[in-house]
Amino acid sequence: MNLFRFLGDTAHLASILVLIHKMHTTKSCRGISFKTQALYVAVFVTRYLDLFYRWVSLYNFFMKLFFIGSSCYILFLMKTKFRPTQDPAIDTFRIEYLLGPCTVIALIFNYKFSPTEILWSFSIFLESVAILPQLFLLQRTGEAETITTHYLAALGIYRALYIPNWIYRYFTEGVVDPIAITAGLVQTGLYIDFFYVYVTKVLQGQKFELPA
Amino acid sequence: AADRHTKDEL
Repeated sequence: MNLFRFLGDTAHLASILVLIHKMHTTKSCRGISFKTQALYVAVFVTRYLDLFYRWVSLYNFFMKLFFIGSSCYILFLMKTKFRPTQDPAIDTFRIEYLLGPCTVIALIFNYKFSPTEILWSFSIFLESVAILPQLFLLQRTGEAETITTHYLAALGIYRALYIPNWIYRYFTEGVVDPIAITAGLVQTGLYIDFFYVYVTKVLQGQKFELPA
Repeated sequence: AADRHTKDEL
């Protein structure tokens, strides 16, 4: 564990708490892509199957439980309590275009051709693009509630912090994970446009609005 | 590099 990874995980944790907080305070999941949230459940469940056979640490164990539990809770809220505030008509990204290629790539790029390793690879690739339905929804509506942008910013910071973490690990432990690094760079790259608007508008106290 | 990966990240 190093500071970059710990702060990254903290940002990830914070992003989820911000999202749940947004839903409870505004009594709405408006502006949130159900598809992205469902993809995150798939990501966590396929990646953390190792809960059953690999012990890493108490920290790792509880974080995994939290990510699986909280992502399922978010889906549950979106399908029950806040269902009327959800608009499937604007959440139209075709997730087949993500699931298909991620499956193929996971079958090609994995550390061992075994079910759990392939699922692990799949989860890494899927996480890198899982935010796309959300960014697509944002693009379609052209604006977002400030709290939703804080959620996205925290997620982006989490991804960004994993990059110095890998650099640090390479120099201190000699650990290199080509699959995680490649997917991680792609994932971080997807946030660049968002961050530009977030920094130039939201952090200056303006509303998040995309230029027409 | 595969075996040097520790799978301890979230």
